[in-house]
Amino acid sequence: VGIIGNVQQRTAEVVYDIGGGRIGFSPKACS
Amino acid sequence: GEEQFFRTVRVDTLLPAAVCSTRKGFSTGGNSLRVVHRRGPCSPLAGVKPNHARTLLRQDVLRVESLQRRLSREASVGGQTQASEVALPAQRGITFGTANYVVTLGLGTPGRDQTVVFDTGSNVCWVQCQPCVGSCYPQQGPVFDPAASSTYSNVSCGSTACGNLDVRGCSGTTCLYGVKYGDNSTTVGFLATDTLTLAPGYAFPGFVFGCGQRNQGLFGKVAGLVGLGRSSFSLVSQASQRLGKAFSYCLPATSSSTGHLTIGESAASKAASYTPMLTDPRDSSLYFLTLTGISVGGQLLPVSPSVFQSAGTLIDSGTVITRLPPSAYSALRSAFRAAMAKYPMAPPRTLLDTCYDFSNTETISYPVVSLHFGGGAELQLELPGIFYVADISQACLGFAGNGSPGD
Repeated sequence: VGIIGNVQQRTAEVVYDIGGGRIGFSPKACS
Repeated sequence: GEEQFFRTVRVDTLLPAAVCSTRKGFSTGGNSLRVVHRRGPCSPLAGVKPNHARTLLRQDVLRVESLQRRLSREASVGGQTQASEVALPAQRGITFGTANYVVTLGLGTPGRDQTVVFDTGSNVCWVQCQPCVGSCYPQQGPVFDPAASSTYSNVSCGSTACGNLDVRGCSGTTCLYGVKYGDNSTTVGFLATDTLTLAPGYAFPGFVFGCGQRNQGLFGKVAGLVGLGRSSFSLVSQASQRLGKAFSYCLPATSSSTGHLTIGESAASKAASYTPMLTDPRDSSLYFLTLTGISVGGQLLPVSPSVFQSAGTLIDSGTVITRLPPSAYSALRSAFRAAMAKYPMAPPRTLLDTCYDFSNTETISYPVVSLHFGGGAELQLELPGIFYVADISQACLGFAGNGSPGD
């Protein structure tokens, strides 16, 4: 498989909405 | 167009600072925990400067091999044993290796702080436990003592929780758990319940975890691990009744800064751009999504979406370097090298083959890299999401190719 690693995740808040069945990226939320 | 898709930064911002810089305006109260890199100056684990090439990247290779093995149809599966010792499967280790981000939470009554790694690729939560019948590795701070907690209980062998473990055994009527990680680290002990506290007012009585009595391997000085996978044992599953079935995190941009892990909904969730979360029957506890394309400097790479979709894509908090299908990585590398052509290249660093020597440059201009996902979600990467920098003379593109298109 391809894998999105944590270097690439360092620039956005990553949201795991398991109940809603979706993964989100919020680019400005961490700065 | 160029201004929008290229950024210019000072080279000295590529490296972490020697001292910890806590993000302003962030509270660790409520359902949010402070996240730090376990080897950086913000870590409570007496930060040790990481040796990137020899340790982190090699452990990352082990982790990815472990993930690929875990998803291989040939993987053997551990089962129940009635022996007094849990028999760990010989071939199938779940991932651990480079899960380098740690949080501190409370366990027991009264609560004792435990600094643990968190990992979306793991499910079972565990800490080292007294009396360490087999062995405990040296950790930072005292090992959790069940005898000092008024709310601690062992889980019985006939319970549903024990039956749901992948690897289990019984010692009399007490349930034993076992986990073998992809780097051959292991933990074995009693399955137990106690009160887990994220923060004052956020306590979870009856939290199921492993009370590790024989713990060996590459755990560093952490007290244990908190799994954030999709099985019933993970922290997010166990907290879901109260906080909802969601979590989010901001990983620190460098090892000298801080981030957060929020269990339940966060304010950011409303502003996020979403892609469907997929389940792969090869391992339903991992988080899969659909990667459809990559752009470099605003230009979409000439790679068919089917290249990404033939083997699938998962997102993992513990893997360091993003792995791509070989042809997709080749296209990314070509486009990135073309955009960075004015800078001298440096030798490759383990699995990273596109590295630059910025030691004679004050500022650099780099192309923005974006990942495109099914449903239209986009993750636009900035500097910390593009470069893996161990040394200013060897700053590398933080992507790598898989060995074969089917990996």
